Amino acid sequence: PLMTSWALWFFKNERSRAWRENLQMVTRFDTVEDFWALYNNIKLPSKLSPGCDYALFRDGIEPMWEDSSNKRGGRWLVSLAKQLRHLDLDRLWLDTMLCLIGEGFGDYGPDVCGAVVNIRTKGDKIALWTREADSQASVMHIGRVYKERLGLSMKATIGYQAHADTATKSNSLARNKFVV
Amino acid sequence: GTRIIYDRKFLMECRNSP
Repeated sequence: PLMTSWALWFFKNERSRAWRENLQMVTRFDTVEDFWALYNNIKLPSKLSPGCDYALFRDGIEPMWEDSSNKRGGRWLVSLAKQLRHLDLDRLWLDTMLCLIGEGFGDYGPDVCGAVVNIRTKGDKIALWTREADSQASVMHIGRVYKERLGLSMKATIGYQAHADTATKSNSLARNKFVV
Repeated sequence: GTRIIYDRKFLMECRNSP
């Protein structure tokens, strides 16, 4: 059994439909076996079309800023250079999911809401969403553990942006509130 | 309550178990 139930969501960008209609919950699971049964039967992120997302969130939290668990939160963002899609994307997304379902963030684990992988032509992104952007100790602990679990270089940095800041920036990236 | 925590090694081993 897992600590909590999780839901996998899939987003496919079809411009004729509203954003929310393009977001579908695939399934829920609450055991390690059911996680692997799901993982072994869906496409890897690197095989998805540009414009698609997967999101894995605690059951009951929708993968959008507006959800009450997300609206005060933010995300640790890992931006991948285009050439990394074939090298690192699938492993980084799997390790992100294993951190989530294994509750790898210690006492701050409940502050982790979920994660999203965006497949984009200009560069893929993986983001870990947390509940309270102002909880510095929690956000920093989660960021340090996450960076280590992904095996990112000491020289690399990842930034944390509050959703409230991201939501008001349509094109350029929101400022980093924290960096590890 | 009790926290259920699994490390990467355990989770990966579960993938391959029958």
